[in-house]
Amino acid sequence: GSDGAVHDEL
Amino acid sequence: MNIFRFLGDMSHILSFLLLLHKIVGGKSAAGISLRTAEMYAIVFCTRYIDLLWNFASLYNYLLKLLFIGASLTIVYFMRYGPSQKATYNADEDAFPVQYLIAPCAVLGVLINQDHSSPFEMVWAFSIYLEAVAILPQLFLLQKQGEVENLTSHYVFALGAYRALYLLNWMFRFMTEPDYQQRIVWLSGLVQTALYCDFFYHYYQSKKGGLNKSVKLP
Repeated sequence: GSDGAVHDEL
Repeated sequence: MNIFRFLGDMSHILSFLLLLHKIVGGKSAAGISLRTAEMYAIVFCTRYIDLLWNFASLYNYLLKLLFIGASLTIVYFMRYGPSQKATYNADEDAFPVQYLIAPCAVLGVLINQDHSSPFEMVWAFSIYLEAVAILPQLFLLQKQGEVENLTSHYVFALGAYRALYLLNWMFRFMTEPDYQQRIVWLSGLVQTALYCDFFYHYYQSKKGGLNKSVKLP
């Protein structure tokens, strides 16, 4: 996303 | 990883195990909404499509596979298992899901974390759809009035998973400076709120013992 983070939650 | 998120994931796994135990083990789909089951299958297949190019951790990877596998297994048995088809309350499982799926798709395209990325649109769609996917199941239970034990434990475990995720988000918001995720906050709140009425009746019924069935007004 724009925050640059991989979605790490399920 | 924090304790709330871990317990939330475990509660989510428990909800799948309870449902599989009833549908595959007990060969019964009575009181279970195929519409909700299908929406969860859509939710996990769309959200976890990034299995193919993202790797956050082994835990994350395996649970994604597990959630996709379990949700598809449930749909498969409800659609094609002879005894499951015979016990499924098709007439009462009548919530008009197109009114949930279409707005979620539009919202996913319009409101997401990064407009340039198709995956972010799909991901946001899955978050919105998950928030409301339980509605056909609650609608079916409401129609039937009395809820089987296993089904009530299943819905409770699913609600507990989302409530624990709310605590997880609060914890991460306080401990991780960059943690934002406004979309999930709002969707998670909506999703958990939908369970409040059920939680109340579950508590009222179960305080005398876990084997008392839940009656909905």
